[in-house]
Amino acid sequence: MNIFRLLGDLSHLLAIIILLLKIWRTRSCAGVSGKSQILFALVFTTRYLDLFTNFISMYNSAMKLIYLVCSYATVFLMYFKFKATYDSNHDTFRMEFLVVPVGGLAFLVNHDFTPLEILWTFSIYLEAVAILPQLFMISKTGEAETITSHYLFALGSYRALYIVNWVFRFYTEGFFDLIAIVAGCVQTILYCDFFYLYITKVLKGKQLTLPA
Amino acid sequence: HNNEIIKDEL
Repeated sequence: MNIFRLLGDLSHLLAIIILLLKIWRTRSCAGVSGKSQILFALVFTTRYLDLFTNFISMYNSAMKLIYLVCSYATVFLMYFKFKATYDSNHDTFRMEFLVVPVGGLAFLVNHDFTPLEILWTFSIYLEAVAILPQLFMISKTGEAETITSHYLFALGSYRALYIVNWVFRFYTEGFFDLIAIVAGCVQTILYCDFFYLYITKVLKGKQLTLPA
Repeated sequence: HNNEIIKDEL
């Protein structure tokens, strides 16, 4: 464990908590893409299948459980409890356009052709593009609530910090996982224009609006 | 081989 990965995990945890609290406290999931949340729940499900078979540390197991519980709780709130506030008219990105190519790629490009490894690879590739429905929804509505932009900033920062962690681990341990690194770079690049808007607008107290 | 490396990252 290094400080970059710890900060990355905490940023990820913060993002998940921010979103869950936003939906719970405002009793509304307006402006939030349910499809992205379903994809994230799928990412954690396919990545943490070794939760009970491969104990790393209390921290590792606790975080995996928290991510799983919070992501499913968010999906539940959005599609059941606060379904009336779910903006399905703007959340129209076709998830199959992501899941199918990512599933095929996981079969073709992986470290080991075993079920657990292919599912892990699938989760890595899927996580890289899982935010697209959310970014697409914001581009359609042309704006995002400030709390949603904080959620996205924390979520985008997590994988950016993981990239720093991978550089650090490469130079200190000689460890690197090309699949995770390439997917992590793609994932972070997708946030770039949002990062720009967040820093130039939200941090100046303005509403996050996309140029129409 | 890569899968010997324990996946310790979240």
